[in-house]
Amino acid sequence: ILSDRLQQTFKRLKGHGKVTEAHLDEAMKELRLALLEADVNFKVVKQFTSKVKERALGAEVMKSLTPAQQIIKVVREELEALMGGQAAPLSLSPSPPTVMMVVGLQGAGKTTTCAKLAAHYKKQGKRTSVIAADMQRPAAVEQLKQLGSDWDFEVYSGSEDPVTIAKNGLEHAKSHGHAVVIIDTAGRLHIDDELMSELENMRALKPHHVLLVVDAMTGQESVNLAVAFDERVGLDGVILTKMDGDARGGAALSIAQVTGKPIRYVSAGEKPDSLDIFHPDRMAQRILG
Amino acid sequence: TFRRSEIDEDLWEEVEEALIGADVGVESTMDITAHLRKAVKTEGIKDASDLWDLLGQEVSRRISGSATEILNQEGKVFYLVVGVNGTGKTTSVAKIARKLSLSGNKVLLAAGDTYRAAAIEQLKIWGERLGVDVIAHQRDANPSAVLFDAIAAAKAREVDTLIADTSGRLHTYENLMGELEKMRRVAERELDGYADLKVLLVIDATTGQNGLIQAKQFAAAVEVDAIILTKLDGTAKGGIVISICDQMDIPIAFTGVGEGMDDLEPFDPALFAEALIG
Ligand SMILES: Nc1nc2c(ncn2[C@@H]2O[C@H](COP(=O)(O)OP(=O)(O)OP(=O)(O)O)[C@@H](O)[C@H]2O)c(=O)[nH]1
Ligand SMILES: Nc1nc2c(ncn2[C@@H]2O[C@H](COP(=O)(O)OP(=O)(O)OP(=O)(O)O)[C@@H](O)[C@H]2O)c(=O)[nH]1
Ligand SMILES: [Mg+2]
Ligand SMILES: [Mg+2]
Repeated sequence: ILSDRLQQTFKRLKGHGKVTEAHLDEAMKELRLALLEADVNFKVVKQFTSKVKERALGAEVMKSLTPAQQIIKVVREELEALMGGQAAPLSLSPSPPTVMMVVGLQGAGKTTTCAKLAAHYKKQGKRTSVIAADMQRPAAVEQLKQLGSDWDFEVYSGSEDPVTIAKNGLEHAKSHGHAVVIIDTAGRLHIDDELMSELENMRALKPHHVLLVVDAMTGQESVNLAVAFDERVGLDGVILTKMDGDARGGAALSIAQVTGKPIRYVSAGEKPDSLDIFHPDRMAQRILG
Repeated sequence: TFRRSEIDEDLWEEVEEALIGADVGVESTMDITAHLRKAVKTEGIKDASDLWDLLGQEVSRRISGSATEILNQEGKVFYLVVGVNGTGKTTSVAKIARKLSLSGNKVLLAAGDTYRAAAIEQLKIWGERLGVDVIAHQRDANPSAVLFDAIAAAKAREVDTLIADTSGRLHTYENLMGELEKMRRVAERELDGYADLKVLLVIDATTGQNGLIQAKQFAAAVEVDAIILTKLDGTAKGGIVISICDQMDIPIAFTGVGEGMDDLEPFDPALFAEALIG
């Protein structure tokens, strides 16, 4: 793991002598490898390691008797600062319903996440519905209906195009006094211009929160996909799924760095109670391995 | 192609970034660049475009395709399609059924995902679209029981190919991997020589280094015969398969290039390498 590798590096290089900038460069090489192995995007790694080196050139590392530990401390602080500092749940609008729109690539976990969010608010006593706006995947509407029946939330569906269904679903939610409405959208590629335009049109319905759902095992493309969704649709937050796997989750750092948008939740399972507030310190620990 | 024309340290950095950015991973990237540096020395290569060609060849020789074995099916085959959640298993089952039935095979599908909401319905819709029957039980039935019935039906109907969809599962769950092992054992026993059993692991091209761990864990549990690499119609390059092929010798059978039943292509190492290095 990184802390051991850094210990070895300093032991080998400086022995009992002073820490030099050359030693720091070696340490930054180790840091770079560790972050790349954790799926952090290579451009983000470059920026991040130069920031860490900049801080490490200060006395806390250079004059320390345990430079490896000091560097790890700096790395952890920088990771946590980048990924959002503190955990915060989604704000609810003072004039209901609060509208959440869930977007992302195919298979990321959007439908399941919509269902979990609905179950979560339902449990808090808030009347919640999910709009089944995926008209492309076979049995997508049926999937939400079954989850709605399993986990006790309402599902609004229709037969029109996704944007019309979303619009009608919002009106239905308003007239029925729902506190929260969640729009489940079809998975799509960020390079599919037509489907990204559809999302822009849905965004015109003014959701309070647009949430990008990202699979924790996503590799280097996390940057491209997050930037594309943010630029075209505009994101308010990110939800990281399948965290019950053993992917290191470097995509979290990449996305935080390039979009500046907060990771709001972490999904770690297929059951309704497996949605947790995102904790930057735990994520930092996981990325560092 | 490279942005620069001479082979210098900046170019080597460009090579590294092309590979890392394609999810090839640190270890395989270092191995590939080490091979290339040696080749440049021993063959006296001066031109960046020659290095580019060499890079493509180096990538291509580390991966192998096995689409022909599947497409030119000789005996009867039972395919067990496995992988982590959301990778495209159910859709890939439909695509393979499509290819095989177009070439005259009698195909039957088994709805082995009895867990997830609407998994059975999803496969049934594909079956209708394909004109292929689907053997299914109700939700929460024992998936091994579904395989049992599907194999019996396959034998009775003298089907050429039986393809079984399974539920997505993360390899971090011992009980789920155990369930998969049991499904394979039940299938082998029930097939009793009627058909060859092949396991296809579905890997999403957007997956980073975890793809290698997935391959190792699934191979350890049920032995993997070939990989289907999906969602290559996106921007991800799927470079993790280089590590998988390198370390585990598992060939890639097909690539998924879209959400329709015809969006499946036989894996071509040279084309894949070309697309990967960009
Ligand atoms: N283990 C685990 N599985 C998850 C998690 N989130 C979702 N899944 C599973 O991932 C698979 C895909 O989830 P979906 O909700 O269908 O994904 P989606 O983004 O709606 O997919 P499309 O609509 O096809 O784009 C399903 O098998 C889910 O049960 C998670 O946090 N952990
Ligand atoms: N763009 C693209 N999308 C794909 C491809 N293969 C599958 N998909 C989409 O990915 C999503 C998930 O596909 P599924 O077939 O449901 O995946 P799965 O592995 O069976 O999912 P679980 O059973 O929930 O684990 C769907 O929206 C598919 O349409 C592909 O090659 N390209
Ligand atoms: Mg969905
Ligand atoms: Mg499936």
